[in-house]
Amino acid sequence: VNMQEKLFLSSMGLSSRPKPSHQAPVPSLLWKLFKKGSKQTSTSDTDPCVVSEYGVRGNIVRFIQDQGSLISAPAVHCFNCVRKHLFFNMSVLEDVEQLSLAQLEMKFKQDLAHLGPHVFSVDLYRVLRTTLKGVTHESSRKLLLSQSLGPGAHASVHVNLTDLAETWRKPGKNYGMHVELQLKHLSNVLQEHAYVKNPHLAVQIAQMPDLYTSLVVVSLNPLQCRSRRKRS
Amino acid sequence: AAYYLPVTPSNVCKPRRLYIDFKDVGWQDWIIAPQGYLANYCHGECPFPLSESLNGTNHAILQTLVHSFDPKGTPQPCCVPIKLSPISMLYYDNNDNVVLRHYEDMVVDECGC
Repeated sequence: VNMQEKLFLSSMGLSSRPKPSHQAPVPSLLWKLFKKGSKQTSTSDTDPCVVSEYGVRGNIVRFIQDQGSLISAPAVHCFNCVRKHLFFNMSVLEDVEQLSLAQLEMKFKQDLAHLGPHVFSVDLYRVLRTTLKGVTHESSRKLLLSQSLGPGAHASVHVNLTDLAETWRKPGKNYGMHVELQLKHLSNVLQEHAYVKNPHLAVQIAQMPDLYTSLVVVSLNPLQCRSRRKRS
Repeated sequence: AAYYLPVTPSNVCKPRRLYIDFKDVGWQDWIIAPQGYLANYCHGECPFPLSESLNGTNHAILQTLVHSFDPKGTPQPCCVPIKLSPISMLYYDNNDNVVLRHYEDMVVDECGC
């Protein structure tokens, strides 16, 4: 029975029974896709190997957990900011899988209305190489995205990282990313695009919104998803 | 002369109900949904003559004919799935990621000879 189970799991793309350490909440989008997939039948006109929500081919959708952590001083030299290392383990994809989409979602726990007269900038960097402890990160990273968010803005940011995630699949090539949140005074942003150094900001760092990040990865296993051919 | 086996409606080739409960195979710890599914299976005889309801292939009709001449040397055609449908599964992997996966050919909808 064990051998049969192993063979069956292998055909399902699993080396053995997964042993999750904790049961993370299921993202609402995955529930939605699951319910939609359950309704489809073999006679359905919709191609089950297309994830229409993203407009790409695929039969596997993963919400990959961020395994990074906050970067603490002295590595952080920015004023009134929070820097976090993001790391998504792309080795969970099998070699045979074709990556169709990797989309980073950055979600803020709080409503951004609490920012008052402030905005904060979100800078996303690709980490190019590892650095020694205590060395600044500036020379070993490349800016991917810079965006300002103020009160009333959407509490989430989406970034297409498909090409970058493809490079992360090669062993030893995934150094992750850095995300930097910096609080700025709205009036100063409008006038000179610079943050104010005033004593209140030390308190305001506590207002920095909590950030949750996840990577949605859509891939196609061509062995498990044959293209539909209509009989002539 | 052909040798006819008496075939009752209950033992002709058709889908039989098989519910797979993931608890029964000890997979409830990592599969989020569904808790199980109606997999079904095909079972039954493909008697001569093959009626339309048995979804016989041309090959099965010929094999049935040969079987009628030589029952010991050539078996009756097999009862097999001819139409299957997919299911979707939500599960946790070893990294606690939530995965939605689509699997083809998991539910037997129709059987044939």
